[in-house]
Amino acid sequence: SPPKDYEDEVTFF
Amino acid sequence: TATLVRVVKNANTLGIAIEGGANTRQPMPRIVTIQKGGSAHNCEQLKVGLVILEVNGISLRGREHKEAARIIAEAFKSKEKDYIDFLVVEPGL
Repeated sequence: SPPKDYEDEVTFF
Repeated sequence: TATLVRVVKNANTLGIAIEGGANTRQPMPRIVTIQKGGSAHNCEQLKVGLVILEVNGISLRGREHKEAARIIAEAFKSKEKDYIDFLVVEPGL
């Protein structure tokens, strides 16, 4: 699959 | 040059946010936020922009965002240790 848009992938801890 | 940073779990939250992971434009997880009052902020050594290479000796290389996030979340939740060791690097050096 093509690279994802990493801005969508943010996780807070 | 990678640096080992020990974050003691001295607050209710770790207090960081990460972006990236394998198969994204940011292949290694990168710190995008440090929240005041969290354990990471208290330790004064983690900074926005640092890339996380390892968590308690577990390499994050090749791990997608959700998997890297799970490893960090479990390290914080675990009662086994009262700290988390992060191996971090400043990108572009």
